[in-house]
Amino acid sequence: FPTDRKMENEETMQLAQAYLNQFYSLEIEGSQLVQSKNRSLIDGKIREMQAFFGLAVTGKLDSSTLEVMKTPRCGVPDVGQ
Amino acid sequence: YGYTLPGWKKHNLTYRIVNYTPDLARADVEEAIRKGLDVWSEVTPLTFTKIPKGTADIMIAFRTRVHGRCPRYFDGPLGVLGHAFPPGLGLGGDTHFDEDENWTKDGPGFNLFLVAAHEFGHSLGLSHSNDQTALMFPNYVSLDPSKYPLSQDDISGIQSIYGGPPKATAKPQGPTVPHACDPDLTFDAVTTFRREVMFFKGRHVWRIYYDITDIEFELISSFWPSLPADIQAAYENPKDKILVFKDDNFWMIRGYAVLPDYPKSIHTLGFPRHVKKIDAAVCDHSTKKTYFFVDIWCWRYDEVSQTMDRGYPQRLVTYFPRIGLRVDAAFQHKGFFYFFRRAKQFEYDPKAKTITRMMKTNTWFRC
Repeated sequence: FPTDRKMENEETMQLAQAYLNQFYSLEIEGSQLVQSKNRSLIDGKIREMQAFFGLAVTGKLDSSTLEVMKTPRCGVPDVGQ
Repeated sequence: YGYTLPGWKKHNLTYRIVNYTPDLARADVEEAIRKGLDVWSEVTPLTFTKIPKGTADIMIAFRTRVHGRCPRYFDGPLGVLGHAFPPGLGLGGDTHFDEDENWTKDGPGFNLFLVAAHEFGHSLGLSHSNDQTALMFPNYVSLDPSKYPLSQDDISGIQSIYGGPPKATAKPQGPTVPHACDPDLTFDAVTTFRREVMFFKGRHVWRIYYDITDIEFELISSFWPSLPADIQAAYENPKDKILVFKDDNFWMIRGYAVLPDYPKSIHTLGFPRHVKKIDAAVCDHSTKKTYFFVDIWCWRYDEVSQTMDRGYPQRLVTYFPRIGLRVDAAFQHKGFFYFFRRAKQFEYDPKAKTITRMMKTNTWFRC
């Protein structure tokens, strides 16, 4: 069902955004997500995170990237304390 | 390893466990914390001393969600497990664990020792490493807790801030691991413990049994994680408890557990404020009197009334003639006192008030 997939994508994006905010100093609020300049900002942060964890650097929220984001971890940011 | 932040300006740090998770026994929490700090003190010049109250360099607490003035927050089960702050005043060095997690010593759940060791890396100035074998890798990795947790990456990172351990402790089998048959062996403290005698030296303790030939050599922290190293005096009181002294604190031990609410101040025993530490102590179980040796002075404590006897202190040289000005350690066995002063041991008959034998300190180790 398209609406389910849309919701799923939104949840995935929110998870990624919260993760990148907390650990990669993204500093973007939910409502600003849709703006194009922020999209590229998020892609950049996703790449930074993927590079850090030794994943394929795609800038996309693929399954392995999401799996890492869901893994229990330390609350200290990976960049710029 | 990632970037590092300025480390602590001093090497002797204090820590305090502010509260305890109900998931584990109190002793298990203390052991996990102690081992988590030992991981770093073994590869740096840093030392960590536990304090029971007041402000420590590293304040350790279990919290949930948004907590106090902490700028970070927890998120319920899973997700974020803990966080810590780099060296500095106030929150600097402090470590928080998410109480909503299931903390374990072994088995399912999150191993407190492993998470603590990781967070203490932050408390000392390390950031995250992208080396997946490193302790400072951000994601929780369920390691075998008995496996050595530091990778070379972690060691290089922490030593880039503080350097390596002082030369004396650099070699694994060097002088810091004392040798039982070293002819110049001295002891920090000696005490009986039921049918054993325990000889304390630095971070280690030898245990001998009256009726068995073998000798055990262990880390003090393996029995009593909350005890510091380099204790200064110890004795067994008539109530099957050991009292251990360091600086102006003493701990009371029953069996293999340090009693809660310790350490306490030595001044609660009746010592005046100017007494800052105890050099040695021995209890005469026939008279229920305990002798405390403080520099050249000897104090006497009545174990029945639990008060300091009047007419003390007296000079050690007058009360125990020919032992010498000071003693390092003492214990009682079969009615005799055994005094240790540097590399000499004196067997002393308290009734006849005479030295019956002079020996090397390690005669008990059958070298």
